[in-house]
Amino acid sequence: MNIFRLAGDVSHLVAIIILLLKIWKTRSCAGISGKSQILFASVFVTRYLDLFTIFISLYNSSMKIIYISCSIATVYLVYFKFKATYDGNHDTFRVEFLVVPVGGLSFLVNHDFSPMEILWTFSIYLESVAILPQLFMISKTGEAETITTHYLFFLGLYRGLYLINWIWRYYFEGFFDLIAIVAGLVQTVLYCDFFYLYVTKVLKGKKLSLPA
Amino acid sequence: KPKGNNHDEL
Repeated sequence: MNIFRLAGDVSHLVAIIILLLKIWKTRSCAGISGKSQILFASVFVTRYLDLFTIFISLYNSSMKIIYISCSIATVYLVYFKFKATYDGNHDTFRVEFLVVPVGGLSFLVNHDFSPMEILWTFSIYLESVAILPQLFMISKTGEAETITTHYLFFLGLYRGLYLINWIWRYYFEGFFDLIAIVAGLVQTVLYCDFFYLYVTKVLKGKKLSLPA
Repeated sequence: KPKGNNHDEL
């Protein structure tokens, strides 16, 4: 464990909590892509199946339980409890265009052709594109609530910090996982446009609206 | 190259 990975996990946890609180407090999931939330929930479920087979540490197991429960709770709030506020007309990204290629790729490019490893690989590839429905929805509505932009900031930051963690681990431990690194790069690059808008607009107190 | 299934990261 190193500071960048810990900071990444904290940033990820903050993002998940921000979103959950936003929906719960405002009793509304306006501007939130339910499709992205479903993708994130499946990312966690497919990646953390080892929760029942391998014990790494209390931290590792508890974070996995928190991520899985919060992401499923968020999907529940969006599609059931606050369904009336779900903006389905703008949440129209065709997720099958993500899931099918990602599913195929995880069978072709993986570290080990075993069920657990293929599910882990699927989860890694899926996470790298899971935010696309959310970014697509923002481009369609042309704006995002400020709290939503903070959610996206911490969510994008987390994998960026993991990239630094992987540089650290390669340098000090000689460890590297090319699948996670390439997917993490793609994932972080997808946020670049948003990061630019976040820094130049939201941090200056303006609302995030597109076109920029 | 890490053996497949020893993923210790979240």
